[in-house]
Amino acid sequence: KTITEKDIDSILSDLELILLQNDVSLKVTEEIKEILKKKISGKKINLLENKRAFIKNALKEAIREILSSEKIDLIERIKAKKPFVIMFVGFNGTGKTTTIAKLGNILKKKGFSVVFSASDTFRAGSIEQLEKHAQNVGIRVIKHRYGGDPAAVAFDAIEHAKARNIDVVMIDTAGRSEMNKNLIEEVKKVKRIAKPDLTIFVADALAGNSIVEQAEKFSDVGIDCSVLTKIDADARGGGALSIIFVTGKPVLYVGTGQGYDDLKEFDPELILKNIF
Amino acid sequence: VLGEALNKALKKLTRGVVDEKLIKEIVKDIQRALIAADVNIELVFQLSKNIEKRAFEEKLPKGVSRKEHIIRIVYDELTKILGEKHEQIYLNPSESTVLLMVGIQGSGKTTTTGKLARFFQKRGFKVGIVCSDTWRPGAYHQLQQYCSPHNIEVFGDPDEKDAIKLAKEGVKYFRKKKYDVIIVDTAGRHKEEKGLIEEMKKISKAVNPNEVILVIDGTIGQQAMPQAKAFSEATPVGSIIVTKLDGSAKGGGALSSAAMTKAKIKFIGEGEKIDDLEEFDPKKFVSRLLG
Ligand SMILES: Nc1nc2c(ncn2[C@@H]2O[C@H](COP(=O)(O)OP(=O)(O)OP(=O)(O)O)[C@@H](O)[C@H]2O)c(=O)[nH]1
Ligand SMILES: Nc1nc2c(ncn2[C@@H]2O[C@H](COP(=O)(O)OP(=O)(O)OP(=O)(O)O)[C@@H](O)[C@H]2O)c(=O)[nH]1
Ligand SMILES: [Mg+2]
Ligand SMILES: [Mg+2]
Repeated sequence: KTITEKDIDSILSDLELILLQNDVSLKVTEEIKEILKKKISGKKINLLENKRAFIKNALKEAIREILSSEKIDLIERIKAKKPFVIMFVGFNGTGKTTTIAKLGNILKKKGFSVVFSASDTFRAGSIEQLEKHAQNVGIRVIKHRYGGDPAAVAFDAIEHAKARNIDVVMIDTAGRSEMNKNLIEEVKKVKRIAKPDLTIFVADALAGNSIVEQAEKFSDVGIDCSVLTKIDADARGGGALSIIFVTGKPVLYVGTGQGYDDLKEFDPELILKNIF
Repeated sequence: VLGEALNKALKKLTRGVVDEKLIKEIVKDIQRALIAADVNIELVFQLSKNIEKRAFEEKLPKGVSRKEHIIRIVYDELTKILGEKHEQIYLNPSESTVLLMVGIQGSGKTTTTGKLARFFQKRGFKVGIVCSDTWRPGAYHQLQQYCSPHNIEVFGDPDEKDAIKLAKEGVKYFRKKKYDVIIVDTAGRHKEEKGLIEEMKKISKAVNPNEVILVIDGTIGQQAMPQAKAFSEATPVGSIIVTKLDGSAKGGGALSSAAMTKAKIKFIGEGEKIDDLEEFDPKKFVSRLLG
């Protein structure tokens, strides 16, 4: 028997709903549906096979493929360059500062020396917050005053790292709206000066459709990978699919809580388990 | 008997005049708009069922197109959830009004606490803020730095580990000073963190707020409704403030939360500055939601 477009439409309509309920954005859900249609419509399956099972499995494999594309070996990259500069960017309140503390903690445990750059010179209490986290994990913070130039702090932190033979510099930036052109320009400037080896986009797993707009606008800044936080809040993780689909870059870690050990390597099966 | 047959025929006739295909198409478009705006999927289906039913059954008013009529129905169905106009936070005239800010990590509680305090201060009220967040590093400093330029007093103690004790002491402190409004900021939490949900219950029991305000991130997706449900079951939510609507998000999660908790959205946040707080306007919100 043949899989027709009509079959795909009717069977995908309820699978589509499951994707949406798992916080995959509407735009990405529809694009995946189109990709799947092109791939399997007209395909012949034997008379004993179940059409629904075939289509469902094709969707699962298509999603697995998207989620598993390109991996980044962070440790290998860090070993290859000194100081290795990592910059964190993203929307307000997504967990950038906390993620820096967690990743700094992980790298320190693996034997690397780390320094933080307090390049959020805007938000109230941002420097104290980073400093307290740094104190808890035993990492030094390079900071200026509030209102200072974020790029200048990053420059200072990198110079400090070069002088002290430090392995990794992690740059914290202020949260910003993807719709604010001036703020996007500001973070592009920080990137021009700091020339990071890795730029990480931090997003909230609880976010819905706006995660696509965030991913697109921050992608414009130039990102190498993403971290999806607050997965522990019963978030289904569909945002990971949207981000990877839109940016073409992998999700490196997921945030699974507020403790320093709550950063786990991204596992596509986690998302697939929720959806299927 | 003749009357009944005629009635049936008339019904069929009017049904025939109604463009079923067009109505279904328009409702499908509205469904997509609501889903793209982050409205809870179950709520979208409930709403579109009501909208479609009314579109078929209600008589098309003179001079109004089918599409305009359906849009009016959509507005009507949404304002049933959101209310017709802006609703105030009620202030007790005879004693301090205590407001308790709760919500998920990073939703904007601390920033909104400052904004709300400033809102009341501008209107001539004496406002005090209590920082009872004992978890987040720099929480007290954040409030202190944000509010001190406006001479809004913040009560807190970065070394205190007991959030309930801190909230109690802070409220007592401002009650003694006969402040009009006391706003208590709390640590972020979500429904899976049972210990923190329990802490929130205890804080609420200790300070007995006039209103529990749920601060919702404008970007929140399908988890808005289940989270709002859990918060409301722990501490009945009196009102909602939606933040970050200066991003690309349409705020459908907040609408879903309002539907679940029966609480009204009273303010929206459209920026990080202390004046970026606006009184909620249902019509504006719905038109933005529908794009
Ligand atoms: N439950 C949970 N909370 C998290 C996670 N990651 C961060 N948080 C919390 O989310 C809140 C915001 O985190 P921050 O690190 O301040 O976020 P940010 O992106 O730096 O915020 P801005 O700099 O203001 O834009 C804090 O309360 C964190 O503890 C996570 O994976 N799970
Ligand atoms: N763009 C924008 N950012 C906002 C708005 N409201 C708050 N923020 C930002 O969102 C981030 C988080 O705000 P907080 O007030 O720290 O959030 P919180 O709920 O207190 O966070 P926790 O205490 O960690 O749970 C900060 O960067 C704020 O400046 C808003 O309306 N628009
Ligand atoms: Mg931060
Ligand atoms: Mg806070």
